[in-house]
Amino acid sequence: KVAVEDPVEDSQRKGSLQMTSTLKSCSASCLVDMGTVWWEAADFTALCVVTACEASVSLWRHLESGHWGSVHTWHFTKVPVIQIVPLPGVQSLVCVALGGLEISEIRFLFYSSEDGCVKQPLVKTGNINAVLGLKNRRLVSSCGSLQDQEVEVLSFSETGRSKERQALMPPEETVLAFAEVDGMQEALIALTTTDCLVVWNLTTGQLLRKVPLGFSYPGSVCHKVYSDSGLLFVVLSHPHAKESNSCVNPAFQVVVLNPKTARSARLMSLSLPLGITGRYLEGEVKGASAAAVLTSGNIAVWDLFWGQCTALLPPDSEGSWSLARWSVTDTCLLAGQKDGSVYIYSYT
Amino acid sequence: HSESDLGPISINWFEELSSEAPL
Repeated sequence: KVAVEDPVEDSQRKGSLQMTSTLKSCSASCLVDMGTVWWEAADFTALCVVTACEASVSLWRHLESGHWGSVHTWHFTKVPVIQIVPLPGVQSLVCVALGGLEISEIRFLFYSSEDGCVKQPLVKTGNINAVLGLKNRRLVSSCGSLQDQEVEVLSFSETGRSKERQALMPPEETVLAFAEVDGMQEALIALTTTDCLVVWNLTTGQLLRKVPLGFSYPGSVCHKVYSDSGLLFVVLSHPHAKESNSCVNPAFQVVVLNPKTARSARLMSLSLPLGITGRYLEGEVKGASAAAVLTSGNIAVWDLFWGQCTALLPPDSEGSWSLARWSVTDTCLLAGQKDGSVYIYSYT
Repeated sequence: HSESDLGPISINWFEELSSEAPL
């Protein structure tokens, strides 16, 4: 059981990470991503863990014995897996992005009870810059760059069959990452390579606003956007920032944006925990919680409303952490190591 | 942040921008 220990700041909200179980995947290669998905089969319905290695994706179910058993594995011999694309609210279906340096394919993974085989149909191909699963079984992606860029929302059925494709008006800059807006189902945000925030109307495909943020960090990533009282609160990270001390190198930043006037301001920086040096490597934001793997090998968790680090997971004897993901239930944090070890922590 | 930093705030910004933006 680990928590932030800071005797000076007793008034801070402290969280707790309690390890509940572990699983070992990808014995032969490096763990590239992980996540959770509700899975319904003939004999069980359960929250399962998904692990991705370069050449395979596996679905794991927690057994009564306390161990994790492999339910299905999808193999990829031609193009390596880059990431799992979470699909909010979707059951029994996993989405993965494959490619070399950039994403070249997006595939859905499922099990067909008709013929008893796992399937991996192709959803999209091309030079894909960014992809995000949206609520109500939609997937947004951007292909190409600059003037040739195509931004598209794909609607799909419960079984993963594509139903409709809607084009969004492309911005003049290449999209780096998309983010949904909490509380506004029909709004979509993206951050571009020139650190512009772009706002779309998902229903009409209109490009509503382009707001230059003027950051000195190239290649920032937007994770999450909250809408409140006419303002947008955007959570950003800077994976390519130079390593320096924690005061000037926050893990996450929150920027407030007035979409009506296209003016923005920095609102809050989430600093590294006391005594921890380095910088943000990768992470995920879910609900009001942000988790990040730091170059020091730690995983740190922040409460976005309080703006404070609430828990810290030091590297264990087996090695440093390389991945941090929230489960779809919000209450669990998955901590992964390159050798394929996945540790499941309950976060309170 | 005061309203002067960010300019006048509109609760209905999404509808207003959607009515102004080209289709």
